Amino acid sequence: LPQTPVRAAMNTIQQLMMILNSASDKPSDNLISYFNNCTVNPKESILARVENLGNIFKEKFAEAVGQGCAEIGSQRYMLGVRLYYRVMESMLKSEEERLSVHNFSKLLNNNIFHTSLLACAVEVVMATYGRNASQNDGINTETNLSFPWILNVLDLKAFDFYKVIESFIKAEANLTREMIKHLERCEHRIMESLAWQSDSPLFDLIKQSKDREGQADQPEPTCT
Amino acid sequence: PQDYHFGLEEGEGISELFDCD
Repeated sequence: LPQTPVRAAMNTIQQLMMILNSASDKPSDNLISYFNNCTVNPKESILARVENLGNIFKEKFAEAVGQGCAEIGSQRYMLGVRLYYRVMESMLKSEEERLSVHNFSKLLNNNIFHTSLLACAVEVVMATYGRNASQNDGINTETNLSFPWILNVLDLKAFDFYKVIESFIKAEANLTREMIKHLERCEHRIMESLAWQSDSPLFDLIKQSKDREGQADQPEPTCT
Repeated sequence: PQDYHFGLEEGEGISELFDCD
């Protein structure tokens, strides 16, 4: 059948649903074993963070779209959580092979890593559903939930979100071309503007690398 | 995905990016 924008969107939604229908809302046995291998078991903090951020997300979603759509926000968030656990497991498997490491205590107890990964997973779900207004379950298309809305909701710096994107794409082989293109556009937008906001961790990184190179240079103030 | 431009170098992964290597 000829590909139309609506059909492409439907394919994306169906593809995402295929991936996530079999995924779990909770960490898999494989993930639990990675957690158990950690010096500090991160399981409770991961579950607590998913719940806390979920409450914030649902509240912001309902504020943005309308209280009548709170349940839709909840469903979107849970799809994001399923994708989050699925990609986390895939990432750990590849890191295990790459680094020959089994103890991921530092990474799995890193709050920014988890928030970035979860934000990326939820962004994929939001972009998938946002792509086709008619599929928005009646959501008012005027409400702009597109990127970088998720960064503000989860109080995440754009540069930290940026750091997870490429590994996310590598870890989830079933992302559609549209989804990968969307994440790439996010990357470009972050690098072209969002990462250069005055409170961005990118400036710390630049300073650290300059200090390492022995150049005590001050990052230029951002132009207003 | 052939048309995504991978930029991470050899030996760079999620652990290094989040300073957890």
